[in-house]
Amino acid sequence: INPDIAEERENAKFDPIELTYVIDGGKEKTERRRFLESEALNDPVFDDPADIAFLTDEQRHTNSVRKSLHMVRRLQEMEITNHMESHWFRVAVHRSEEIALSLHASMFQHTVMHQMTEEQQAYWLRATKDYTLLGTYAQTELGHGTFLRGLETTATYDPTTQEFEIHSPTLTSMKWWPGNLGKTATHAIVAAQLYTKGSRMGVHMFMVPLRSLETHLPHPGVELGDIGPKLGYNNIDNGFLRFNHYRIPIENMCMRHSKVMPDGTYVPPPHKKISYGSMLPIRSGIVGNTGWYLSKGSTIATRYSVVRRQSELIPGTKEAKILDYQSQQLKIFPNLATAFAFIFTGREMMKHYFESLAEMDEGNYSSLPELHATSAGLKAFTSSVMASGLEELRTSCGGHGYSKASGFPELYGTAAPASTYEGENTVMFLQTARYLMKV
Amino acid sequence: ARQAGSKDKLVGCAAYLQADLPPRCLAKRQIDFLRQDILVDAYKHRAKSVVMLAARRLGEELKKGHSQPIAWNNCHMYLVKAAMAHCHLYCVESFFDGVNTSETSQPALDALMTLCQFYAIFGISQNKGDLLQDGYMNGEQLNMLERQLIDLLAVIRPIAVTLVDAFDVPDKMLSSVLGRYDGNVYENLYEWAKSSPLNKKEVPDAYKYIGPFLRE
Repeated sequence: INPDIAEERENAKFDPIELTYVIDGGKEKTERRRFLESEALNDPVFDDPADIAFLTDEQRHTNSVRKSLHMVRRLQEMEITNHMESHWFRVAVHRSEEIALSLHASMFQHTVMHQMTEEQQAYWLRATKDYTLLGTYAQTELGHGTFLRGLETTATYDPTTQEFEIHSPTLTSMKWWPGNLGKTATHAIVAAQLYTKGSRMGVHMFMVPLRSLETHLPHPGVELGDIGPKLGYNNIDNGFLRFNHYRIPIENMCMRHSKVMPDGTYVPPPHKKISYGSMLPIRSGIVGNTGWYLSKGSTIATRYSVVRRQSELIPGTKEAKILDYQSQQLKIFPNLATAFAFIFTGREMMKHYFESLAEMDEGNYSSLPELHATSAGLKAFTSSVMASGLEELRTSCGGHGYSKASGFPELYGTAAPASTYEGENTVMFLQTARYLMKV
Repeated sequence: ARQAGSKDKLVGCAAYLQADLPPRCLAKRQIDFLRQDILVDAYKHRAKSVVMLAARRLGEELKKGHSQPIAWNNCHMYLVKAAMAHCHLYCVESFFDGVNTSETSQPALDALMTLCQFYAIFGISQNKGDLLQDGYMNGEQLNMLERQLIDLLAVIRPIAVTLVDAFDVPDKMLSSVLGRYDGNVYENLYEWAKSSPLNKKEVPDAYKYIGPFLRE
């Protein structure tokens, strides 16, 4: 142990594990998290072939998929179904990288559970939970993001064959960005404009098979590919998808809230924003995650700042630990405090979400507008504060913060997309403002 | 904002829009800025005033004859600020609630409360213009607030490493040579650099360009 950091711990006023219990929500949870992390960190199959900084993007993708599939098997063997426990294990498996196949276990599965009927779930939920298919969630298009009503992909119902024809009518209607869409996923929940009996009924969700489960080749009428290198997420094949008059059976429309009858008659949902429901848990979850990203950045910057010495604080003495400089404290401590603030806020947000979800399952949608506005605004607020905070923490490490050895480039690349995915932040703020003006 | 002006009682996270808040910040001494009620009231006041300001600006735009979408677009600056202030308040209240309901030792609880106070004070300092603009706080109070901010730095400094250790992130998950738990940074930076693929050969492939260039 470096004596400068050992000295800090010797002078501690409390045992850090006490706060760890608070952060995790109790001693038992900390012990369970540590157990699951050790299962992942001590399993040699989860070791990377080299430091990921030295791997190519293709090597990282292959390695990431390899680890993810072993992770699925281990989760099944350990019979882990609890969302939080599963999350702890997934994070430990992927370490500083984005979790591969994360959309399968989150938005894809969430849509199956909350937007499909019980009859539909009888097949799709089992397939999803058993991983006999690999799913993703295809909403964003090349020319359209947060404004869902602007999506161009069409799903036109044909009552003569009782099929939907899924089509990408323009270049800008190509699905663009979904995680693991390019080369890995076999199925996608696709957001498309529903047309039936010649009328447009708005955006609805469809379960669409993309690749053969035997050969992994795309089905005829489906064009798939990777969108190329990005600022971060370079272990993930974020993809593009273009349909050419591709047909799926009527049963593949998510029909829990709105329906298309075999003759083409449309039955509307009880609440117009109900189909946006899959966004809510993700946005709510982002809030707490921003706290975790800041906690990592604060950990790196604080520990390094008691090892790094620079200049004489008092002339003629040893170079001072840089954390003793007030300017350094002003860079790090606000972000350290913010990490705790966002962890607590994320917990509150998830509590709010689960309470509202329980009400909605009982048919009470009164809390939906507030939940929608709160999750949108908090997602935007926390992710924008986090992104600028990580940059400040990086610069607090001087030149070494620029090296990939610091962990900051990967951390920032993995954390920063939260400012633009699941709704670009300014648009999210304006959605919250709309609610505030109404109330 | 629309409902707040009516007799309908607001519930949930926007209830503060109808709350009776002190018209001026009640802090008289520097230490008052450690009080939860004074800090949270400042955030409520800021959120309420910027939300209501946005609503007024929107109303003015509508009175000019603009359609709702154009009026909305002309108020983006106020609206985004209103949403941010609302969310900032939510975070401050959640942090205080989280600390107040935490069960742990007194020193750990004190540390957590210090961080919470620091978070709230820092946020006010960063957004002081909103609180000065309508006279909710005055210059003297802001001086006291910022002196309290500086004093808290000295409280956090000795426990900073303990606080980040509490996040309990194993080295393999942190993936940072600088943030190693053992603090052995420099020797491991050197080892990490040596493992770079560029260091596999003493003479790099790029020498096919360097050599002829130097010989020219």
